[in-house]
Amino acid sequence: MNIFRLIGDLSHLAAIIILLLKIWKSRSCAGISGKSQILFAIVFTTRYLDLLTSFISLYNTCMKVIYIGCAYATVYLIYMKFRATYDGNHDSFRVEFLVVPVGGLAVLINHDFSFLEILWTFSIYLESVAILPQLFMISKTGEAETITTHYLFCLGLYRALYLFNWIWRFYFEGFFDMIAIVAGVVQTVLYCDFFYLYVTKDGKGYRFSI
Amino acid sequence: DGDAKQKDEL
Repeated sequence: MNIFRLIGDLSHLAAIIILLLKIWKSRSCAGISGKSQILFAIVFTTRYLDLLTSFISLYNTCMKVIYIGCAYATVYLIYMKFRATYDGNHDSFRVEFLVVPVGGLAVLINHDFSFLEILWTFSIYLESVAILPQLFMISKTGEAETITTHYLFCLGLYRALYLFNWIWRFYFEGFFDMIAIVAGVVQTVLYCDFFYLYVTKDGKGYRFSI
Repeated sequence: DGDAKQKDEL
């Protein structure tokens, strides 16, 4: 564990909690892409199946359980409890154009052709593009609530910090995982446009198109 | 290669 990974995990946890609380307190999921949240729930489910097969640490297990729990709770709030506030017309990204290619790629390019490893690879590739429906929705509506931009900032920051974590681990431990690194770079690059808008226009309230 | 080590990252 290093500082980049710790802060990255906490930033990821913050993003997940911010979104869940925002929906719960405002009793509305307006402006939130339910499709992205479903993709994140799939990412966590396919990546954390090793919860059933191996114990790494209390921290690792707790975080995985929290991530999975919050992801499904968020999907539940969007599609069940507050479904009247779900803006389905603007959440129109064709996720099958993400899931199918990602699935194919996971079968073709992976570290080991085993069930758990292919699922893990699928979750890594899927996570790198899972935010696209949300960014697409914001570009269609042309606006985002401030709390939603904080959610996106924390979410984008987490994987950016993981990039530093991988540099750290390569330098100090000689460890690197090319699949995770390449997907992490793609994931972070997708946020760059948003990061620029978030930093340059934060606080004044803004309408922006990605 | 990659899968030898435990996947200790989230």
